[in-house]
Amino acid sequence: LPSTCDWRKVAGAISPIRNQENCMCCWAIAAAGNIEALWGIKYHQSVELSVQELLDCDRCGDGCKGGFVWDAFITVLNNSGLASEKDYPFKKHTKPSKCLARKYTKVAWIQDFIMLQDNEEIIARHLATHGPITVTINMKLLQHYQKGVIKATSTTCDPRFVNHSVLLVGFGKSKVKGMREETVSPRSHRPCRSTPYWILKNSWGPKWGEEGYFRLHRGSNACGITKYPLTARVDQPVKKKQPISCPP
Amino acid sequence: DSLRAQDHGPQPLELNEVFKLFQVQFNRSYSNSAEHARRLDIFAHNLAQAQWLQEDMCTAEFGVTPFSDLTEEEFGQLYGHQRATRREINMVRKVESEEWGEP
Repeated sequence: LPSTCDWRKVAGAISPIRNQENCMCCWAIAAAGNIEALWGIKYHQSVELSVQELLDCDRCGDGCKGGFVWDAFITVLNNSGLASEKDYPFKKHTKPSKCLARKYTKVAWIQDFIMLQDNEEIIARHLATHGPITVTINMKLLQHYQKGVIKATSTTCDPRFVNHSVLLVGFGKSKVKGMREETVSPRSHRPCRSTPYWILKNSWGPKWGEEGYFRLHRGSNACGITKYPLTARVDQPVKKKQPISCPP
Repeated sequence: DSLRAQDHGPQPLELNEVFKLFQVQFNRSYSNSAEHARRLDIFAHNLAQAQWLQEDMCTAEFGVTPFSDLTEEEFGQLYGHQRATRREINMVRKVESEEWGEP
């Protein structure tokens, strides 16, 4: 496992930050971002996918009233792919029975999707070796967040209650002061404590947080980040090995 | 409002100034004075909450954001992914059963 990983550094992998505005479609934006990233990494093709198609064609109806990442992946599977953002643009609202999936050419598709184990080491390994992953977190602390690494506890951010889906795009470690200024004599050299963090892509526009991104502490299940780690798969399914059979 | 502001954050005059700046920065206007007063109260509460988080967590910065005039409940309702929680519970059950080795 590398000590740092940042898929934003791969040209064409991570699409620009979106803004969901008054439409509760974080789940669709996270899923689209996941497929865009995997498509960019595997095929070296930068694609921007239609979030609106995910909203209009969601099996549960009005996608702007909320949803789940797995529903977005099911829509992509049912429609045999997803149109481009350019062809089927985001309107920030949905109308009943307005699925226009058949009207536009598909520019990306998936084989299936999986949920990873609720283990940050496994999530980091998958992220580093395959690409970005969608996660669903408790967004409580994001209401007041400006920048830096959020070190949440179960009291400040209940990991059992998750209500916002985002895209995990990397991880790293930051050097931060271990103690507060006033508690240490000016002469002493305070040891720097390394804070491991996740890098997450949000859908509240580029002016929010760290240019649309935020960082969460890694290794403490901060805000329930391990609860629903989902990712699409754009690879061909691995061919089954020939079964070994015992000779008669 | 004044008591609340004195208890937790900036003095009332400062708070009003900060709130005005917030309104300009994020293009906020309210339908009437009662609503304005309510939002100011929420804003003061949120500012105090941000200050508390800032003190508690030295690795991140918290403060005024586009959501500073919303209650925690409103923020969750407007920007979360909430739908029927029943389906979420089913999903949890499935994961838990897999952990115990059942397909």
